[in-house]
Amino acid sequence: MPQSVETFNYASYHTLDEIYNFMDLLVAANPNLVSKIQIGNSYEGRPLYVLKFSTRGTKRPAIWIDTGIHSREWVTQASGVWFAKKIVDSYGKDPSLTSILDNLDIFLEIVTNPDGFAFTHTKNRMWRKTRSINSGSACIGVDPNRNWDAGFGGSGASSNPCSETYRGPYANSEREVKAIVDFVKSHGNIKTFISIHSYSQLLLYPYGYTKTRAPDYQELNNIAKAAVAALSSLYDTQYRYGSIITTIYQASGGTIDWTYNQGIKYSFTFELRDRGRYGFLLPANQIIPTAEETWLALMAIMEYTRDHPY
Amino acid sequence: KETFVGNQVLRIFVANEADVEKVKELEELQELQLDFWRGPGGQDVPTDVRVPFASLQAVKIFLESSGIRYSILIDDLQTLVDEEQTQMIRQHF
Repeated sequence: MPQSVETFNYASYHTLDEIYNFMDLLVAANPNLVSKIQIGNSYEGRPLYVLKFSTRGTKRPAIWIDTGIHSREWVTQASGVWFAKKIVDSYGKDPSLTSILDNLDIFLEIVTNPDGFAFTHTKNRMWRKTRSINSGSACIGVDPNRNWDAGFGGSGASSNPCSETYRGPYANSEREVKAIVDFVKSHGNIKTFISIHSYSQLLLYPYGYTKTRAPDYQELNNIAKAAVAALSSLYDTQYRYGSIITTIYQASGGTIDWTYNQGIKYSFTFELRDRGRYGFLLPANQIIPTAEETWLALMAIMEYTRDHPY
Repeated sequence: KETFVGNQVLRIFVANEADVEKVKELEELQELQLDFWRGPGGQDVPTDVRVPFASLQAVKIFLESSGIRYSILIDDLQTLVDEEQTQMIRQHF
């Protein structure tokens, strides 16, 4: 187990216990800035933790970031850990991040699908879904990125429990999804929602379930363009951006389609690097470069949120 | 513990909508136990699919007979998994 956030190895992949221990260390080291909230439990009973970075008050306008909803996308959880440390290191030093946190809270869910993540470490490195049992099928799990109440059951998701894109029996059937839905609704003041996946090197905005353009299409496109430019400035990693359906493929029941329809205008989903050479087995020496470049894009989106309240 | 010995990840390049439909047909064949890492989408984004060793011949013949171009992205997935595991253990010590 890590002994402190300073000696924690950010350039290695870690187990669920190690990441949860890291969260406790981070909270203990920064009690006035970071707190840990449990928003629910997973199907197998693991706690679903969110780190809250806040300088004051409750239910202030907020930014949500989640990593690891697809458990095998290990570079996302690893990047989430790095982001958490970056936030505490930057507050009070980086004027831009400081002003963001003086105006907004940040919520960060590092392991959004803990059952799946534990399973990738113990039984099947390529596990993507949740671990819920499907009645009447021998196949386990639901794709949590097809389980949201936005075009649920439409094209781009499977009704077959054995498929990697199985949508589940009904919207929000997965506890991991429902926990976020409940949190977002009860909070009521989330302005930006960023869900982080890998790989493919994309920054996407709604919609995925319909070809209809989002009402804020032009603004979202402009933000994505600026964020991708910021990201590419560090290591020249090439990203594409656009709506989900026009940039990659049709997908119904996706996270950010739901958040956008809830009124969270700045809804984005990332597909982090690896240029497609290693798939979900991105070498650990690329964790920090990936996190560093992604951070620049996150900052661009967070700065825009700060400067363009709605 | 599930292993991926002999599993390959193929990158499929579609040239037109007909190719996309062919690849979607492939996706429907549950007995092949394919794991689509990306796609099948449009012509701009290649499709990446993990193919178990037992299905490799069938998939490659399907693609070649359909005139769909592909390359091998990962030759043996288990080798990469083993490398990752070794690296994690080394880092932890």
